[in-house]
Amino acid sequence: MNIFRFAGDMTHLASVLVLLLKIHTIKSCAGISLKTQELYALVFATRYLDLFTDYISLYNTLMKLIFLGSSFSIVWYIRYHKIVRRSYDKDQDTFRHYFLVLPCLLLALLINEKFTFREVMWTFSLYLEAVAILPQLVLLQRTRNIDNLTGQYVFLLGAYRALYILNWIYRYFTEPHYVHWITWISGLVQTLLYADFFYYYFQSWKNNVKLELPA
Amino acid sequence: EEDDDAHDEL
Repeated sequence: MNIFRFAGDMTHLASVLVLLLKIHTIKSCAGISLKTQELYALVFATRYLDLFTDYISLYNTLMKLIFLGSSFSIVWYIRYHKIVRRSYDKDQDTFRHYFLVLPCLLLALLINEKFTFREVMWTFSLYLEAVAILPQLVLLQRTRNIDNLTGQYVFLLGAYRALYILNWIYRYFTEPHYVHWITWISGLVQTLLYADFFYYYFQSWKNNVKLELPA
Repeated sequence: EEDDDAHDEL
């Protein structure tokens, strides 16, 4: 494992921890899109089907369990926790899941590396992860008041994706036969979706003002 | 050739 991949995983882990911290200690999920969180839970559930059939490393297994556990518990908190759920911006978080899920499923059935159940599910999870942040970005744009933790959460998620691109470039030059167009293109699309957010995030950081996305 | 190296990523 190279440094970019490890840093990417750690950034991903940090993003989840920031979100759990916000929900658990402040008992608030204001500004967090339940739609995006449900999509992530679906992403991990379909991607990690190999959890019990293929062993790669202890690190790999532990991280998979952490991402599965955290994504489902975040969904549980927002949906059912009696205090947390009150802060959920339900009326603002109106993005429809199936606009994303159905096209991703169709695309995975059509474009995949191997037409097997597991490979199609894996590919579906890549496509879905690429667009799963959209409900969150829409919600951020609607929310006039983005708190620091929510901003950091989205920033860390974007940073994780950018680091994965560096990881692929590194692997391409250091490992023979390492060519994965589907992973790369969906990963690139995913990272580009953060470009706008990054721009305003750095602006607010540079000028030391509160993060706000233009309508 | 068994090509599983993308599946070692998370």
